Amino acid sequence: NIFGDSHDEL
Amino acid sequence: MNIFRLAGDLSHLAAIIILLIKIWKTRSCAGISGRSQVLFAIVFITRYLDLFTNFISAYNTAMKVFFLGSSIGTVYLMYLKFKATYDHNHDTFRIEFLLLPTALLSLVLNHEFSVMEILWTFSIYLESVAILPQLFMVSKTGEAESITSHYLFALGSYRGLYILNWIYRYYFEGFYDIIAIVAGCVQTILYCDFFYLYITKVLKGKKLQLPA
Repeated sequence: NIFGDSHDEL
Repeated sequence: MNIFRLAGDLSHLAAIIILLIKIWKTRSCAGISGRSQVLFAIVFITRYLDLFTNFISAYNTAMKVFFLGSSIGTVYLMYLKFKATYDHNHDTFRIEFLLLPTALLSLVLNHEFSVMEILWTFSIYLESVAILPQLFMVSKTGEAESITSHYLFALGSYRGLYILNWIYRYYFEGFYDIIAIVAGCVQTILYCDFFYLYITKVLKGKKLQLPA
């Protein structure tokens, strides 16, 4: 996404 | 999502709910470290900045909203509403000794030198040591209410369960995040002596007393 790769863990 | 991660998130949720119940029911935050709660609020704020830019699932968003709201709410309860019951004298751990090193480390050791990624990394590093003021306070007072020890047990277990989640994801998904794993192991190791006391004492109905 636009802010770099996402972290899917809480 | 796997059972270990779900159990970890639910344990984390339980810890926060136990803490809110303790403060709300006893109308007191005696024995709770406000400094640790401030650190947890910083952890969630810096980690969940992508709340609006990055939708993963309804579950993920709901949990982020709850964690943000409850951590900020707990700080409000401790420093404003039940301020009179806050034990300043025993909550003295210098949190700048936690904030500065973790901030510097996040600038040096990260996956990507971008604002969001550095804030996420800072949040991971900070969370691994955020419980220190609370553990320090328990060691200074020499004891903890049983509900506080249940809070700490649930909170410590959450990241321990996440370690099992990372093992699971490594073998079944080939996924691993070394920063989260190392910080998660440090975080869980910090609870070891408390886990020992909790299992040998609190589960036998005794009060959590640290050897003086």
